[in-house]
Amino acid sequence: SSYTVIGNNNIQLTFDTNGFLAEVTADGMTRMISQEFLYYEAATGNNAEFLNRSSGAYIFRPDNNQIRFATDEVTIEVYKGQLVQEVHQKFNDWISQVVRVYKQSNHAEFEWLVGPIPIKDNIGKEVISRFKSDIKSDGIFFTDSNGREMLKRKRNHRETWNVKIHESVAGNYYPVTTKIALEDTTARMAILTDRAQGGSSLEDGVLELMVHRRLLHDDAFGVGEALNETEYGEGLIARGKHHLFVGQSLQRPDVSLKAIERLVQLETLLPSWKFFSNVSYSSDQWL
Amino acid sequence: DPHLNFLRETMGIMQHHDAVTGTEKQKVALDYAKRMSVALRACSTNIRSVLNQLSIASDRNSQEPSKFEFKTCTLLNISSCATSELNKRFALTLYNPLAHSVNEYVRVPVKDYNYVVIDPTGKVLPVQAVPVPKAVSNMKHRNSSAQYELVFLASSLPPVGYKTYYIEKSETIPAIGKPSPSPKKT
Repeated sequence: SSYTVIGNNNIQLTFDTNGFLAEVTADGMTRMISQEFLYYEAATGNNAEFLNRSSGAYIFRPDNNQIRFATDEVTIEVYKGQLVQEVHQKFNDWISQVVRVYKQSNHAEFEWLVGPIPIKDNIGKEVISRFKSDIKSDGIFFTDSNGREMLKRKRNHRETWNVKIHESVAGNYYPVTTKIALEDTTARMAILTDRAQGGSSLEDGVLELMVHRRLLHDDAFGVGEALNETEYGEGLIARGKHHLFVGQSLQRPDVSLKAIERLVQLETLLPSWKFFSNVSYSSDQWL
Repeated sequence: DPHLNFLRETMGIMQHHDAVTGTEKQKVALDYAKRMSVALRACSTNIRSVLNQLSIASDRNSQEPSKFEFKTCTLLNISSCATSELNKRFALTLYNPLAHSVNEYVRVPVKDYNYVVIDPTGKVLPVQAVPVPKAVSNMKHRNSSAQYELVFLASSLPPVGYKTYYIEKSETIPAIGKPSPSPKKT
């Protein structure tokens, strides 16, 4: 087959001939799941009236919800070994990612690397990683509250008042501290983050998380400067991880996907502390 | 205590809403990062003395106290660590902060691809070397010689406890040879 498959007995990921993730097989089922990077173009209000403020440190506001694809073809390199299988993806000059599945894992790890975000066109950019699936989530998704309780979210809706959404994208973004998820009667997709990010589900079956942003205008909420972080005079480069879980949504007495997600969340957010020591002994002496 | 108090005070500053949300000015953000790194570095002496005491206590018949350095590498997130890159042999101590035993796949940045990892019982563990992604190794300001990440499974790390692994460059080339990408699909 011209498709690339990585994985183990618990989860397999299939990449299509353009290098994009196309399918995930896990928990006894195969779902169409794709992942790509896109970026919103940032709004630059004139900050005079309250309404048309720029996208900035306090505000996320895409310009007319303009969203651009990072690329339409990904170059990939595949490494397979006895402990881990990896697909190294290059989306463009400033977005790349490693998708890996360890031998005994039940989830996939997406280690993204974004930046320096180019601004030669004088347009601020807000980069998202978007996972699309065929799960019929019916406008409902879940985001965590500080790593604990999962809060139910419904697109273009608020629980406690009749909301009028002026910003169809930003008005549906919520804080994600560790997890965002959606499900239907058969399948569930959850993504764990390694840091707080903005996230949403703007279409059924779709989850998106904002991984990096570079803005050129202050949003007049007090900081008095644009969110344009630089390192050595260039835009900041950010690197992080998303963990993708896919499985059956029905609650089973023996094991629930949510319980597995919870355990991995703890172990990825509180990994072991690593200490290195020079050693002059041989291994026998060391033992 | 002076070190720990310094970290406590620094974490106190980090409760400011700007530090939590990232709405501070760029220079303030850099100051926060600097305070955190100074405080964590100060506390690495605490960690070192605790781990040395523990390792002496655990190794009763040791004559001289084993003075390990227990250095932390804060650039592991860009696959960079001087100790593991520049030494042919080194020890890696993993401290598990959770209240239950965990298995963790560990990734260590190294210069080459043929290494041996020995666990505390003397067992040689299966390892795999994976190239550092090109986009990472091409990052301009990442001055690291690591071309690979050495992967091994640290199993049953004790709750609120630690395990030390011995890692050494081996003269023999692994049977699977130098890691190379699978053939491109047409």
